[in-house]
Amino acid sequence: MLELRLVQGSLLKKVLDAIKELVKDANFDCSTTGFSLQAMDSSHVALVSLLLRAEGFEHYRCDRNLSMGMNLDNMAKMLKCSGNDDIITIKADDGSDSVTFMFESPTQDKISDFEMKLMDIDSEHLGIPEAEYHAIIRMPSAEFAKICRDLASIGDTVVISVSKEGVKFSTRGDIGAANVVLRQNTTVDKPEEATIIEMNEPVSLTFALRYMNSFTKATPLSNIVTISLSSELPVVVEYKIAEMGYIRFYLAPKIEE
Amino acid sequence: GPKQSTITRFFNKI
Repeated sequence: MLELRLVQGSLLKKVLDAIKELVKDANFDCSTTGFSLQAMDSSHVALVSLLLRAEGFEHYRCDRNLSMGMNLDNMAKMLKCSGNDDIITIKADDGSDSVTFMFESPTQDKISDFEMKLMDIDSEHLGIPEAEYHAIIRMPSAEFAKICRDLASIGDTVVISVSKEGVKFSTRGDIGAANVVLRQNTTVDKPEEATIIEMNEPVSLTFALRYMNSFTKATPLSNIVTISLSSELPVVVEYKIAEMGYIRFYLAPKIEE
Repeated sequence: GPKQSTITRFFNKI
């Protein structure tokens, strides 16, 4: 038996909006730790890892580990039927081939339930090694989204370079080229407006902007994004989900063969 | 130009 009650139901809608462009079908795993998901896009270029910790739910009951295969477009369709302030409860019986989303209005005067069929998904689970990153950039998520959007209008790939001078986002395309340099800036009114660049070693990596832009669909989840770079590894773009967990996107670099 | 690598090149199946 599974019963997860999330008072801030809109969070779940935002999570779905953040990943449904990248991944079509995925297994949601439920354990005593929390509600999680790991999935790759169909080309195996990007991976998303989501964790909503059990403590973040008002009520969390998961009698045994359960993996529920869902089509994310269908799940998003169902969640769209909830009100923005609704409490969402996810329910499933052991061995059931469906999951139920229950929506309660804040004043309890409207209660709906939507049942969705589950599906069998053959998915590989990958071990993500602990890593020492050459550089970690913490910046306003809206600024990162703007840079990715702006550069994608010029080129298809972005080179992200971190040096003593700051972090540079560069692209090149048929109509020209663009460079955006950000310097560390901690003299801001609010901590979430700061740009913090932690560099252990200079690093420069090339990525497909299409994926970066897809990751920025998570912007409504957090004011801050953290970008971790290492020359040997996929970049990690992380959005923290307030008091609940995180959504992390991993993107494999473009490599000179 | 540089070629797109895949996630499975870096992370192993468990």
